[in-house]
Amino acid sequence: MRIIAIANQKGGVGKTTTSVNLGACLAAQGSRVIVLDLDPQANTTSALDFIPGEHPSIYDSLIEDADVATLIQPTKYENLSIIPCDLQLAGCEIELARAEDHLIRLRGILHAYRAVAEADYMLIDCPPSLGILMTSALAAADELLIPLQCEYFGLMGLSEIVKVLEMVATSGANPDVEIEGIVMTMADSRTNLTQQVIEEVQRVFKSTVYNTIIPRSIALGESPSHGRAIIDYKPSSAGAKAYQALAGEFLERHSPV
Amino acid sequence: MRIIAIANQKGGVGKTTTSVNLGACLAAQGSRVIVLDLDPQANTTSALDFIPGEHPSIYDSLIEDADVATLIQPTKYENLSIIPCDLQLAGCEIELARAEDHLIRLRGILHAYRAVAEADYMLIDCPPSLGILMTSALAAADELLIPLQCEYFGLMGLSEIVKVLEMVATSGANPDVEIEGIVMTMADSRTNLTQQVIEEVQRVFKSTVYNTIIPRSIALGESPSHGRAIIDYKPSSAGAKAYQALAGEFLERHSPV
Ligand SMILES: Nc1ncnc2c1ncn2[C@@H]1O[C@H](COP(=O)(O)OP(=O)(O)OP(=O)(O)O)[C@@H](O)[C@H]1O
Ligand SMILES: Nc1ncnc2c1ncn2[C@@H]1O[C@H](COP(=O)(O)OP(=O)(O)OP(=O)(O)O)[C@@H](O)[C@H]1O
Ligand SMILES: [Mg+2]
Ligand SMILES: [Mg+2]
Repeated sequence: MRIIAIANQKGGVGKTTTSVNLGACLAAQGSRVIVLDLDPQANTTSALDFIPGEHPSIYDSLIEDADVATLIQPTKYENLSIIPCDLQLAGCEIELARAEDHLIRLRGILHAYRAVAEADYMLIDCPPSLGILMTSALAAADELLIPLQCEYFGLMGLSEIVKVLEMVATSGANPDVEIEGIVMTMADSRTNLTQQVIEEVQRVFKSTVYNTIIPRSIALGESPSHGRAIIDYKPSSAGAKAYQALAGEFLERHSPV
Repeated sequence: MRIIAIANQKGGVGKTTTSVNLGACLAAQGSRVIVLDLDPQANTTSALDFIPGEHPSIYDSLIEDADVATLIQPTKYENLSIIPCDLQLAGCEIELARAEDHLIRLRGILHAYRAVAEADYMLIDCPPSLGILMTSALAAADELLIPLQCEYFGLMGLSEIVKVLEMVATSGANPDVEIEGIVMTMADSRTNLTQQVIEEVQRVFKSTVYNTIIPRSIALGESPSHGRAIIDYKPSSAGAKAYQALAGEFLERHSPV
Protein backbone atom coordinates (compact mmCIF):
# COMPACT_ATOMS: atom_id res chain seq x y z
CA MET A 1 0.00 0.00 0.00
CA ARG A 2 1.42 3.41 -1.05
CA ILE A 3 0.64 6.27 1.30
CA ILE A 4 0.10 9.61 -0.47
CA ALA A 5 -0.38 12.89 1.39
CA ILE A 6 -2.58 15.37 -0.49
CA ALA A 7 -1.40 18.60 1.04
CA ASN A 8 -0.97 22.30 0.54
CA GLN A 9 -1.08 24.80 3.39
CA LYS A 10 -2.89 27.27 1.11
CA GLY A 11 -6.57 27.07 1.77
CA GLY A 12 -9.29 26.21 -0.70
CA VAL A 13 -7.08 24.85 -3.48
CA GLY A 14 -8.87 21.52 -4.02
CA LYS A 15 -7.23 19.14 -1.52
CA THR A 16 -10.53 17.61 -0.45
CA THR A 17 -11.99 17.63 -3.95
CA THR A 18 -8.89 15.82 -5.21
CA SER A 19 -8.80 13.30 -2.32
CA VAL A 20 -12.45 12.37 -2.88
CA ASN A 21 -12.48 12.35 -6.67
CA LEU A 22 -9.05 10.91 -7.39
CA GLY A 23 -9.92 8.26 -4.79
CA ALA A 24 -13.29 7.50 -6.39
CA CYS A 25 -11.84 7.35 -9.91
CA LEU A 26 -8.99 5.06 -8.85
CA ALA A 27 -11.54 2.82 -7.13
CA ALA A 28 -13.76 2.79 -10.24
CA GLN A 29 -10.72 1.69 -12.25
CA GLY A 30 -10.15 -1.26 -9.89
CA SER A 31 -7.64 0.01 -7.32
CA ARG A 32 -8.48 -0.47 -3.64
CA VAL A 33 -8.27 2.94 -1.99
CA ILE A 34 -8.58 4.19 1.59
CA VAL A 35 -9.07 7.95 2.07
CA LEU A 36 -7.87 9.17 5.47
CA ASP A 37 -9.57 12.45 6.42
CA LEU A 38 -6.98 14.24 8.53
CA ASP A 39 -8.75 17.62 8.49
CA PRO A 40 -10.95 18.43 11.51
CA GLN A 41 -13.24 20.30 9.11
CA ALA A 42 -14.15 16.77 7.94
CA ASN A 43 -15.02 17.89 4.42
CA THR A 44 -13.92 14.57 2.87
CA THR A 45 -16.12 12.83 5.42
CA SER A 46 -19.24 14.78 4.42
CA ALA A 47 -18.39 14.72 0.71
CA LEU A 48 -18.57 10.89 0.90
CA ASP A 49 -21.92 11.08 2.68
CA PHE A 50 -20.77 10.45 6.24
CA ILE A 51 -21.77 12.61 9.20
CA PRO A 52 -18.71 13.93 11.06
CA GLY A 53 -18.64 12.58 14.59
CA GLU A 54 -20.73 9.45 13.94
CA HIS A 55 -17.70 7.23 13.59
CA PRO A 56 -14.34 7.36 15.38
CA SER A 57 -11.57 9.31 13.64
CA ILE A 58 -7.82 8.74 13.51
CA TYR A 59 -7.80 10.57 16.87
CA ASP A 60 -8.63 7.18 18.43
CA SER A 61 -5.38 5.73 17.10
CA LEU A 62 -3.23 8.80 17.69
CA ILE A 63 -4.32 9.43 21.28
CA GLU A 64 -6.05 6.24 22.46
CA ASP A 65 -4.14 3.43 20.70
CA ALA A 66 -7.09 2.08 18.75
CA ASP A 67 -6.22 -0.28 15.89
CA VAL A 68 -6.36 1.57 12.54
CA ALA A 69 -8.12 -1.37 10.89
CA THR A 70 -11.14 -0.81 13.16
CA LEU A 71 -11.49 2.81 11.97
CA ILE A 72 -11.93 1.97 8.29
CA GLN A 73 -15.49 2.36 6.99
CA PRO A 74 -16.77 1.20 3.59
CA THR A 75 -18.27 3.94 1.39
CA LYS A 76 -21.10 3.62 -1.14
CA TYR A 77 -18.41 3.06 -3.79
CA GLU A 78 -16.84 -0.34 -4.35
CA ASN A 79 -13.08 -0.43 -3.63
CA LEU A 80 -13.25 2.92 -1.78
CA SER A 81 -13.20 3.16 2.00
CA ILE A 82 -12.66 6.01 4.45
CA ILE A 83 -11.31 6.81 7.88
CA PRO A 84 -13.71 9.65 8.74
CA CYS A 85 -12.93 12.74 10.77
CA ASP A 86 -14.51 15.20 13.15
CA LEU A 87 -13.78 18.32 15.14
CA GLN A 88 -12.30 16.34 18.03
CA LEU A 89 -9.14 15.93 15.96
CA ALA A 90 -8.52 19.68 16.24
CA GLY A 91 -7.81 19.23 19.94
CA CYS A 92 -5.17 16.66 19.18
CA GLU A 93 -2.71 19.24 17.81
CA ILE A 94 -2.21 20.68 21.28
CA GLU A 95 -2.04 17.22 22.84
CA LEU A 96 0.51 16.06 20.22
CA ALA A 97 2.54 19.31 20.54
CA ARG A 98 3.42 18.32 24.06
CA ALA A 99 4.59 14.82 23.09
CA GLU A 100 8.19 14.15 22.05
CA ASP A 101 7.18 11.80 19.21
CA HIS A 102 4.55 14.09 17.68
CA LEU A 103 6.18 14.12 14.24
CA ILE A 104 6.39 10.34 13.82
CA ARG A 105 3.40 9.01 15.77
CA LEU A 106 1.06 8.88 12.73
CA ARG A 107 3.85 7.30 10.68
CA GLY A 108 4.24 4.52 13.24
CA ILE A 109 0.50 3.83 13.28
CA LEU A 110 0.07 3.78 9.50
CA HIS A 111 3.22 1.78 8.80
CA ALA A 112 2.13 -0.88 11.32
CA TYR A 113 -1.25 -1.04 9.58
CA ARG A 114 0.38 -1.21 6.16
CA ALA A 115 1.71 -4.69 6.99
CA VAL A 116 -1.87 -6.06 7.06
CA ALA A 117 -3.56 -3.62 4.68
CA GLU A 118 -5.64 -4.88 1.76
CA ALA A 119 -5.52 -1.57 -0.10
CA ASP A 120 -3.32 -0.38 -2.94
CA TYR A 121 -3.36 3.31 -1.99
CA MET A 122 -4.07 5.44 1.04
CA LEU A 123 -4.79 9.10 0.25
CA ILE A 124 -4.48 11.51 3.21
CA ASP A 125 -6.59 14.70 2.93
CA CYS A 126 -4.65 17.31 4.91
CA PRO A 127 -5.88 20.47 6.63
CA PRO A 128 -4.78 23.89 5.30
CA SER A 129 -1.99 24.53 7.75
CA LEU A 130 1.69 24.28 8.53
CA GLY A 131 0.87 22.65 11.83
CA ILE A 132 1.38 19.28 13.42
CA LEU A 133 -1.35 17.37 11.55
CA MET A 134 0.10 18.34 8.19
CA THR A 135 3.71 17.62 9.14
CA SER A 136 2.62 14.27 10.63
CA ALA A 137 1.10 13.35 7.29
CA LEU A 138 4.31 14.32 5.45
CA ALA A 139 6.30 12.20 7.89
CA ALA A 140 3.99 9.22 7.31
CA ALA A 141 3.63 9.40 3.54
CA ASP A 142 5.68 7.79 0.77
CA GLU A 143 4.82 10.68 -1.53
CA LEU A 144 3.28 14.15 -1.58
CA LEU A 145 0.66 15.17 -4.16
CA ILE A 146 0.18 18.96 -4.23
CA PRO A 147 -3.08 20.42 -5.59
CA LEU A 148 -2.25 23.91 -6.80
CA GLN A 149 -4.90 26.49 -7.59
CA CYS A 150 -4.10 28.49 -10.74
CA GLU A 151 -3.90 31.72 -8.77
CA TYR A 152 -1.17 34.03 -7.51
CA PHE A 153 -1.38 33.03 -3.83
CA GLY A 154 -1.21 29.37 -4.89
CA LEU A 155 2.09 29.99 -6.61
CA MET A 156 3.43 31.92 -3.62
CA GLY A 157 2.77 29.00 -1.30
CA LEU A 158 4.48 26.34 -3.39
CA SER A 159 7.97 27.13 -2.15
CA GLU A 160 6.77 26.91 1.43
CA ILE A 161 5.37 23.40 1.22
CA VAL A 162 8.50 22.27 -0.58
CA LYS A 163 10.56 23.71 2.29
CA VAL A 164 8.41 21.94 4.88
CA LEU A 165 8.81 18.66 3.00
CA GLU A 166 12.58 19.09 2.94
CA MET A 167 12.54 19.78 6.67
CA VAL A 168 10.62 16.55 7.32
CA ALA A 169 13.01 14.60 5.09
CA THR A 170 16.20 16.02 6.62
CA SER A 171 14.84 15.64 10.17
CA GLY A 172 15.24 11.92 9.60
CA ALA A 173 11.53 11.30 10.19
CA ASN A 174 11.00 10.39 6.54
CA PRO A 175 14.21 10.55 4.49
CA ASP A 176 12.74 9.00 1.32
CA VAL A 177 9.59 11.12 0.97
CA GLU A 178 9.32 12.88 -2.38
CA ILE A 179 6.92 15.00 -4.40
CA GLU A 180 4.74 12.59 -6.40
CA GLY A 181 3.19 15.34 -8.43
CA ILE A 182 1.58 18.75 -8.70
CA VAL A 183 -2.00 18.94 -9.97
CA MET A 184 -3.22 22.26 -11.31
CA THR A 185 -6.79 22.92 -10.14
CA MET A 186 -9.64 25.34 -10.79
CA ALA A 187 -8.12 26.40 -14.08
CA ASP A 188 -10.22 29.18 -15.62
CA SER A 189 -9.59 29.40 -19.34
CA ARG A 190 -11.03 32.96 -19.39
CA THR A 191 -8.11 34.49 -17.47
CA ASN A 192 -4.47 35.10 -18.37
CA LEU A 193 -3.52 34.49 -14.76
CA THR A 194 -4.38 30.79 -15.04
CA GLN A 195 -2.10 30.35 -18.05
CA GLN A 196 0.72 32.38 -16.47
CA VAL A 197 0.62 30.30 -13.29
CA ILE A 198 0.54 26.98 -15.19
CA GLU A 199 3.49 27.96 -17.38
CA GLU A 200 5.53 29.13 -14.38
CA VAL A 201 4.92 25.90 -12.46
CA GLN A 202 5.70 23.75 -15.51
CA ARG A 203 8.92 25.74 -16.09
CA VAL A 204 10.16 25.08 -12.55
CA PHE A 205 8.76 21.63 -11.77
CA LYS A 206 8.82 20.16 -15.31
CA SER A 207 7.53 16.57 -15.46
CA THR A 208 6.44 16.58 -11.80
CA VAL A 209 3.43 18.58 -12.95
CA TYR A 210 0.57 16.39 -14.11
CA ASN A 211 -0.48 16.88 -17.73
CA THR A 212 -4.12 16.66 -16.60
CA ILE A 213 -5.38 20.09 -15.57
CA ILE A 214 -8.58 20.25 -13.51
CA PRO A 215 -10.88 22.99 -14.89
CA ARG A 216 -13.13 25.16 -12.73
CA SER A 217 -16.44 23.29 -13.00
CA ILE A 218 -19.72 24.15 -11.33
CA ALA A 219 -20.58 20.45 -10.96
CA LEU A 220 -17.45 19.91 -8.83
CA GLY A 221 -18.64 22.61 -6.45
CA GLU A 222 -22.10 21.06 -6.30
CA SER A 223 -21.28 17.35 -5.91
CA PRO A 224 -20.21 17.44 -2.23
CA SER A 225 -23.58 18.91 -1.25
CA HIS A 226 -25.09 15.68 -2.57
CA GLY A 227 -22.56 13.46 -0.81
CA ARG A 228 -21.47 12.03 -4.17
CA ALA A 229 -18.23 11.84 -6.09
CA ILE A 230 -18.23 13.72 -9.38
CA ILE A 231 -18.18 10.54 -11.54
CA ASP A 232 -21.41 9.50 -9.83
CA TYR A 233 -23.03 12.96 -9.63
CA LYS A 234 -22.31 14.23 -13.19
CA PRO A 235 -20.24 11.66 -15.09
CA SER A 236 -20.32 13.69 -18.33
CA SER A 237 -19.08 16.94 -16.73
CA ALA A 238 -15.67 18.43 -17.45
CA GLY A 239 -14.77 17.87 -13.80
CA ALA A 240 -15.55 14.14 -13.97
CA LYS A 241 -13.56 13.68 -17.17
CA ALA A 242 -10.60 15.55 -15.70
CA TYR A 243 -10.45 13.46 -12.54
CA GLN A 244 -10.76 10.24 -14.56
CA ALA A 245 -7.85 11.38 -16.71
CA LEU A 246 -5.92 12.27 -13.56
CA ALA A 247 -6.52 8.77 -12.17
CA GLY A 248 -5.25 7.28 -15.42
CA GLU A 249 -2.11 9.38 -15.29
CA PHE A 250 -1.63 8.55 -11.61
CA LEU A 251 -1.76 4.80 -12.36
CA GLU A 252 0.78 5.22 -15.14
CA ARG A 253 3.15 6.78 -12.59
CA HIS A 254 2.57 4.01 -10.03
CA SER A 255 2.44 0.28 -10.00
CA PRO A 256 0.71 -0.75 -6.74
CA VAL A 257 3.00 -2.28 -4.13
CA MET B 1 -9.61 51.50 17.91
CA ARG B 2 -11.93 48.54 17.19
CA ILE B 3 -10.22 45.22 16.69
CA ILE B 4 -11.91 42.97 14.14
CA ALA B 5 -10.82 39.39 13.45
CA ILE B 6 -11.44 38.29 9.86
CA ALA B 7 -11.60 34.56 10.33
CA ASN B 8 -12.99 31.31 9.02
CA GLN B 9 -11.21 27.98 9.42
CA LYS B 10 -12.37 26.97 5.94
CA GLY B 11 -9.60 27.62 3.48
CA GLY B 12 -9.73 29.87 0.45
CA VAL B 13 -12.95 31.73 1.28
CA GLY B 14 -11.64 35.28 0.87
CA LYS B 15 -10.21 36.17 4.31
CA THR B 16 -7.11 37.79 2.86
CA THR B 17 -8.97 39.39 -0.05
CA THR B 18 -11.44 40.89 2.43
CA SER B 19 -8.75 42.06 4.89
CA VAL B 20 -6.83 43.83 2.13
CA ASN B 21 -9.74 45.30 0.20
CA LEU B 22 -12.07 46.20 3.06
CA GLY B 23 -8.99 47.76 4.66
CA ALA B 24 -8.09 49.72 1.53
CA CYS B 25 -11.67 50.90 0.95
CA LEU B 26 -12.10 52.03 4.57
CA ALA B 27 -8.79 53.91 4.27
CA ALA B 28 -9.89 55.53 1.00
CA GLN B 29 -13.06 56.71 2.76
CA GLY B 30 -10.98 58.37 5.50
CA SER B 31 -10.74 55.77 8.28
CA ARG B 32 -7.28 54.97 9.66
CA VAL B 33 -6.79 51.22 9.36
CA ILE B 34 -4.06 48.78 10.45
CA VAL B 35 -4.14 45.31 8.90
CA LEU B 36 -2.45 42.68 11.10
CA ASP B 37 -1.33 39.68 9.02
CA LEU B 38 -1.59 36.75 11.41
CA ASP B 39 -1.23 34.05 8.74
CA PRO B 40 2.28 32.60 8.25
CA GLN B 41 1.41 32.26 4.54
CA ALA B 42 1.75 36.08 4.58
CA ASN B 43 -0.70 36.57 1.71
CA THR B 44 -1.91 39.95 3.05
CA THR B 45 1.74 40.98 3.27
CA SER B 46 2.45 40.19 -0.39
CA ALA B 47 -0.93 41.50 -1.57
CA LEU B 48 0.07 44.91 -0.17
CA ASP B 49 3.42 44.73 -1.96
CA PHE B 50 5.61 43.74 0.98
CA ILE B 51 8.09 40.86 0.89
CA PRO B 52 7.44 38.36 3.67
CA GLY B 53 10.44 38.23 6.01
CA GLU B 54 11.76 41.73 5.24
CA HIS B 55 10.12 43.28 8.28
CA PRO B 56 9.48 41.82 11.73
CA SER B 57 6.08 40.16 12.27
CA ILE B 58 3.86 40.00 15.34
CA TYR B 59 6.11 37.08 16.34
CA ASP B 60 8.47 39.71 17.76
CA SER B 61 5.78 40.90 20.17
CA LEU B 62 4.36 37.47 20.99
CA ILE B 63 7.66 35.76 21.70
CA GLU B 64 10.26 38.53 22.15
CA ASP B 65 8.29 41.37 23.80
CA ALA B 66 8.80 43.92 21.04
CA ASP B 67 6.52 46.96 21.18
CA VAL B 68 3.66 46.59 18.68
CA ALA B 69 3.98 50.21 17.57
CA THR B 70 7.45 49.43 16.16
CA LEU B 71 6.03 46.67 13.92
CA ILE B 72 3.57 48.90 12.05
CA GLN B 73 4.62 49.74 8.49
CA PRO B 74 2.98 52.34 6.22
CA THR B 75 1.63 50.98 2.91
CA LYS B 76 1.41 52.77 -0.43
CA TYR B 77 -2.15 53.76 0.54
CA GLU B 78 -2.87 56.75 2.76
CA ASN B 79 -4.52 55.82 6.08
CA LEU B 80 -3.64 52.11 5.60
CA SER B 81 -0.77 50.45 7.45
CA ILE B 82 0.24 46.86 8.05
CA ILE B 83 1.95 44.57 10.54
CA PRO B 84 3.49 42.14 8.02
CA CYS B 85 3.99 38.43 8.48
CA ASP B 86 6.31 35.61 7.52
CA LEU B 87 6.82 31.87 7.90
CA GLN B 88 8.57 32.30 11.26
CA LEU B 89 5.14 32.83 12.83
CA ALA B 90 4.25 29.19 12.04
CA GLY B 91 6.80 28.09 14.61
CA CYS B 92 5.14 30.19 17.26
CA GLU B 93 2.09 27.90 17.50
CA ILE B 94 4.21 25.18 19.10
CA GLU B 95 5.99 27.70 21.33
CA LEU B 96 2.66 29.24 22.41
CA ALA B 97 1.05 25.77 22.91
CA ARG B 98 3.44 25.16 25.76
CA ALA B 99 2.69 28.48 27.50
CA GLU B 100 -0.15 28.76 30.01
CA ASP B 101 -1.29 32.16 28.70
CA HIS B 102 -1.36 31.19 25.03
CA LEU B 103 -5.00 32.14 24.55
CA ILE B 104 -4.70 35.69 25.92
CA ARG B 105 -1.15 36.74 25.07
CA LEU B 106 -2.09 38.45 21.79
CA ARG B 107 -5.04 40.13 23.52
CA GLY B 108 -2.73 41.58 26.16
CA ILE B 109 -0.33 42.93 23.52
CA LEU B 110 -3.01 44.49 21.30
CA HIS B 111 -5.04 45.95 24.16
CA ALA B 112 -1.91 47.61 25.58
CA TYR B 113 -1.20 49.08 22.13
CA ARG B 114 -4.82 50.21 21.75
CA ALA B 115 -4.27 52.80 24.52
CA VAL B 116 -1.80 54.70 22.27
CA ALA B 117 -3.12 53.73 18.85
CA GLU B 118 -3.91 56.38 16.25
CA ALA B 119 -6.07 54.06 14.18
CA ASP B 120 -9.85 53.62 13.99
CA TYR B 121 -9.79 49.92 13.05
CA MET B 122 -7.43 46.98 13.22
CA LEU B 123 -8.33 44.11 10.88
CA ILE B 124 -6.68 40.75 11.69
CA ASP B 125 -6.27 38.38 8.73
CA CYS B 126 -6.39 34.89 10.24
CA PRO B 127 -4.95 31.61 8.95
CA PRO B 128 -7.31 28.81 7.85
CA SER B 129 -7.19 26.76 11.01
CA LEU B 130 -8.73 25.98 14.36
CA GLY B 131 -5.35 26.37 16.00
CA ILE B 132 -3.76 28.72 18.46
CA LEU B 133 -3.22 31.69 16.13
CA MET B 134 -6.89 31.79 15.19
CA THR B 135 -8.16 31.38 18.74
CA SER B 136 -5.70 34.07 19.90
CA ALA B 137 -7.22 36.45 17.39
CA LEU B 138 -10.75 35.65 18.60
CA ALA B 139 -9.63 36.26 22.18
CA ALA B 140 -8.11 39.63 21.20
CA ALA B 141 -10.88 40.95 18.95
CA ASP B 142 -13.93 43.05 19.78
CA GLU B 143 -15.76 41.46 16.85
CA LEU B 144 -15.57 38.67 14.32
CA LEU B 145 -16.20 39.22 10.61
CA ILE B 146 -16.71 35.90 8.77
CA PRO B 147 -16.11 35.74 5.00
CA LEU B 148 -18.23 32.87 3.72
CA GLN B 149 -17.77 31.36 0.29
CA CYS B 150 -21.08 30.58 -1.43
CA GLU B 151 -20.30 26.86 -1.50
CA TYR B 152 -21.42 23.76 0.37
CA PHE B 153 -18.24 23.33 2.45
CA GLY B 154 -18.43 27.00 3.42
CA LEU B 155 -21.85 26.46 4.89
CA MET B 156 -20.72 23.33 6.71
CA GLY B 157 -17.95 25.19 8.47
CA LEU B 158 -20.06 28.07 9.75
CA SER B 159 -21.35 26.23 12.80
CA GLU B 160 -17.80 25.31 13.76
CA ILE B 161 -16.45 28.83 13.87
CA VAL B 162 -19.51 29.93 15.82
CA LYS B 163 -18.77 27.12 18.33
CA VAL B 164 -15.12 28.17 18.62
CA LEU B 165 -16.18 31.78 19.22
CA GLU B 166 -18.58 30.68 21.97
CA MET B 167 -15.77 28.65 23.55
CA VAL B 168 -13.50 31.71 23.59
CA ALA B 169 -16.29 33.85 25.06
CA THR B 170 -17.28 31.36 27.79
CA SER B 171 -13.64 30.62 28.66
CA GLY B 172 -13.58 34.12 30.09
CA ALA B 173 -10.79 35.19 27.72
CA ASN B 174 -13.13 37.48 25.83
CA PRO B 175 -16.67 37.49 27.23
CA ASP B 176 -17.95 40.37 25.08
CA VAL B 177 -16.76 39.21 21.65
CA GLU B 178 -19.55 38.92 19.10
CA ILE B 179 -20.11 38.25 15.42
CA GLU B 180 -19.90 41.60 13.64
CA GLY B 181 -21.07 40.19 10.36
CA ILE B 182 -20.99 37.52 7.68
CA VAL B 183 -19.88 38.51 4.18
CA MET B 184 -20.85 36.26 1.31
CA THR B 185 -17.92 35.93 -1.11
CA MET B 186 -17.19 34.52 -4.57
CA ALA B 187 -20.86 34.52 -5.45
CA ASP B 188 -21.35 33.01 -8.90
CA SER B 189 -24.66 34.08 -10.37
CA ARG B 190 -24.53 31.17 -12.86
CA THR B 191 -25.08 28.47 -10.21
CA ASN B 192 -28.08 27.56 -8.08
CA LEU B 193 -25.72 26.55 -5.29
CA THR B 194 -24.71 30.18 -4.69
CA GLN B 195 -28.33 31.29 -4.27
CA GLN B 196 -29.17 28.28 -2.05
CA VAL B 197 -26.24 28.99 0.27
CA ILE B 198 -27.02 32.73 0.50
CA GLU B 199 -30.66 32.08 1.33
CA GLU B 200 -29.78 29.49 3.97
CA VAL B 201 -27.29 31.82 5.68
CA GLN B 202 -29.73 34.76 5.57
CA ARG B 203 -32.46 32.54 7.03
CA VAL B 204 -30.34 31.55 10.02
CA PHE B 205 -28.21 34.66 10.63
CA LYS B 206 -30.71 37.31 9.46
CA SER B 207 -29.36 40.87 9.74
CA THR B 208 -25.87 39.70 10.73
CA VAL B 209 -25.37 38.92 7.05
CA TYR B 210 -24.12 41.90 5.06
CA ASN B 211 -26.41 43.01 2.25
CA THR B 212 -23.32 43.50 0.09
CA ILE B 213 -22.43 40.26 -1.68
CA ILE B 214 -18.95 39.95 -3.20
CA PRO B 215 -19.19 38.44 -6.71
CA ARG B 216 -16.59 36.11 -8.19
CA SER B 217 -14.46 38.55 -10.19
CA ILE B 218 -11.35 37.78 -12.23
CA ALA B 219 -9.82 41.14 -11.30
CA LEU B 220 -9.94 40.22 -7.60
CA GLY B 221 -7.90 37.11 -8.36
CA GLU B 222 -5.41 39.12 -10.37
CA SER B 223 -4.88 42.17 -8.14
CA PRO B 224 -2.66 40.50 -5.49
CA SER B 225 -0.18 39.46 -8.17
CA HIS B 226 0.33 43.18 -8.82
CA GLY B 227 0.61 44.03 -5.11
CA ARG B 228 -2.36 46.37 -5.42
CA ALA B 229 -5.76 46.64 -3.78
CA ILE B 230 -8.68 46.18 -6.16
CA ILE B 231 -9.77 49.87 -6.00
CA ASP B 232 -6.31 50.78 -7.26
CA TYR B 233 -5.84 47.91 -9.73
CA LYS B 234 -9.29 47.98 -11.42
CA PRO B 235 -11.52 50.62 -9.80
CA SER B 236 -14.39 50.02 -12.27
CA SER B 237 -14.50 46.22 -11.72
CA ALA B 238 -17.40 44.47 -10.01
CA GLY B 239 -14.99 43.43 -7.25
CA ALA B 240 -13.93 47.02 -6.54
CA LYS B 241 -17.52 48.26 -6.43
CA ALA B 242 -18.52 45.42 -4.10
CA TYR B 243 -15.74 46.11 -1.59
CA GLN B 244 -16.50 49.84 -1.64
CA ALA B 245 -20.13 49.05 -0.89
CA LEU B 246 -19.02 46.68 1.87
CA ALA B 247 -16.89 49.43 3.41
CA GLY B 248 -19.89 51.77 3.31
CA GLU B 249 -22.08 49.20 5.03
CA PHE B 250 -19.33 48.47 7.57
CA LEU B 251 -19.10 52.17 8.50
CA GLU B 252 -22.86 52.35 8.92
CA ARG B 253 -22.61 49.51 11.46
CA HIS B 254 -19.74 51.16 13.34
CA SER B 255 -18.89 54.54 14.66
CA PRO B 256 -15.11 54.54 15.36
CA VAL B 257 -14.16 54.54 19.04
N1 LIG C 1 -12.33 22.35 -10.09
C1 LIG C 1 -13.24 22.95 -9.33
N2 LIG C 1 -14.19 23.71 -9.89
C2 LIG C 1 -15.10 24.38 -9.12
N3 LIG C 1 -15.15 24.32 -7.80
C3 LIG C 1 -14.24 23.57 -7.18
C4 LIG C 1 -13.23 22.84 -7.89
N4 LIG C 1 -12.46 22.18 -7.00
C5 LIG C 1 -12.96 22.49 -5.79
N5 LIG C 1 -14.03 23.30 -5.89
C6 LIG C 1 -14.81 23.93 -4.80
O1 LIG C 1 -13.96 24.94 -4.26
C7 LIG C 1 -13.99 24.90 -2.83
C8 LIG C 1 -12.58 24.57 -2.32
O2 LIG C 1 -12.21 23.24 -2.65
P1 LIG C 1 -11.77 22.19 -1.52
O3 LIG C 1 -12.63 22.33 -0.34
O4 LIG C 1 -11.64 20.86 -2.16
O5 LIG C 1 -10.30 22.76 -1.20
P2 LIG C 1 -9.38 22.38 0.02
O6 LIG C 1 -8.00 22.68 -0.40
O7 LIG C 1 -9.68 21.02 0.48
O8 LIG C 1 -9.87 23.44 1.13
P3 LIG C 1 -9.32 23.51 2.66
O9 LIG C 1 -8.04 24.26 2.53
O10 LIG C 1 -10.38 24.29 3.40
O11 LIG C 1 -9.19 22.11 3.11
C9 LIG C 1 -15.02 23.85 -2.46
O12 LIG C 1 -16.24 24.49 -2.21
C10 LIG C 1 -15.11 22.95 -3.68
O13 LIG C 1 -16.36 22.38 -3.82
N1 LIG D 1 -14.48 37.50 -5.17
C1 LIG D 1 -13.46 36.85 -5.71
N2 LIG D 1 -13.47 36.55 -7.03
C2 LIG D 1 -12.46 35.85 -7.59
N3 LIG D 1 -11.37 35.40 -6.93
C3 LIG D 1 -11.30 35.67 -5.63
C4 LIG D 1 -12.31 36.40 -4.94
N4 LIG D 1 -11.95 36.52 -3.65
C5 LIG D 1 -10.78 35.87 -3.53
N5 LIG D 1 -10.37 35.38 -4.73
C6 LIG D 1 -9.18 34.55 -5.01
O1 LIG D 1 -9.46 33.26 -4.46
C7 LIG D 1 -8.33 32.77 -3.76
C8 LIG D 1 -8.70 32.60 -2.29
O2 LIG D 1 -8.92 33.85 -1.67
P1 LIG D 1 -8.11 34.29 -0.37
O3 LIG D 1 -6.69 33.88 -0.50
O4 LIG D 1 -8.42 35.71 -0.10
O5 LIG D 1 -8.84 33.37 0.70
P2 LIG D 1 -8.36 33.06 2.19
O6 LIG D 1 -9.58 32.68 2.93
O7 LIG D 1 -7.56 34.17 2.70
O8 LIG D 1 -7.42 31.77 1.97
P3 LIG D 1 -6.57 31.03 3.13
O9 LIG D 1 -7.59 30.15 3.79
O10 LIG D 1 -5.52 30.24 2.39
O11 LIG D 1 -6.02 32.09 4.01
C9 LIG D 1 -7.21 33.78 -3.98
O12 LIG D 1 -6.42 33.32 -5.04
C10 LIG D 1 -7.94 35.07 -4.33
O13 LIG D 1 -7.19 35.87 -5.15
MG1 LIG E 1 -10.12 20.37 2.45
MG1 LIG F 1 -5.65 34.11 3.58
